[in-house]
Amino acid sequence: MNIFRLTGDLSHLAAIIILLLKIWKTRSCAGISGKSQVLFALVFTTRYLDLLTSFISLYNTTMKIIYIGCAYATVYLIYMKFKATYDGNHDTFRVEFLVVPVGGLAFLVNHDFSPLEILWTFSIYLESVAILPQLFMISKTGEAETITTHYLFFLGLYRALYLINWIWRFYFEGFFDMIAIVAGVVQTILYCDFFYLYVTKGESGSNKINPA
Amino acid sequence: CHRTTVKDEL
Repeated sequence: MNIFRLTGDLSHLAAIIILLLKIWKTRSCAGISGKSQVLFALVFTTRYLDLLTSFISLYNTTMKIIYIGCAYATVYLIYMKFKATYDGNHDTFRVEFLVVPVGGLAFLVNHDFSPLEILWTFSIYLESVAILPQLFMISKTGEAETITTHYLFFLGLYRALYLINWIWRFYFEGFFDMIAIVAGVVQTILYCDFFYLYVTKGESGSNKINPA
Repeated sequence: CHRTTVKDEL
C-alpha cells in the first residue's frame, strides 16, 4: 500500500459518498445517469466475487463491501425511491454497445481463461467506459450541477492516482498488470476533457459546467 | 505474460 493507492481509494470512496448524499439530501436524482450507476454496480459485483474465495486484508474486504453496498444503494435511490425525479428521457446511451464488446474483449484478452478471471477482466474493461452514459447525458442536457461535477472529479482523480500507484509499484515492487494499466489509462483519458472544464469553469465562478 | 496477478487492489 502506497500513498497514491490509498488516496486513490479514498477519492473513489469520496465520489461514491458525494453522489449518494447528493441524491439523498436533495431527494432527487435529476441529472444523474442511472445507466452509469447500474454499470458501476455491475463492475463491483463482477470484480469483488473474490470476496467469497480469498481474503486479502480487513481494509480490502471492508472497502469492497462499502463500494458494493453504496453502488446498490445508489441504484435503489435512482430506480425505486426517487424514480419520479429520474431523468430517463436524457439517459439514452445504449449500454449494450458497451457491455457486449467489453464482454467479448474480456473473453479474448485476459490473464487466465477461468470464470472468476474473465469476470474480473470484464469488470476492469467495463469500469473504464462505465461513465460514458453520464458524460453523454451531460453533453445532451448541456449542463451539470456543481455536486455532480465534484462527483466526476473525484471519480476521475481516483483512476489518475491509480496510474501513479502503478508506476510506483512497477519501480519498487516490480509489479504490473497490463490489463489494469491499459484500461486505467483509457479510463483516465475519458475524464481529461472533463478535468479541463472542471478547472477552467470552476475558476470563473460559474456553478455549471457546460461541455458545449 | 500469461499469468493471473494477485488482486490486492480495489
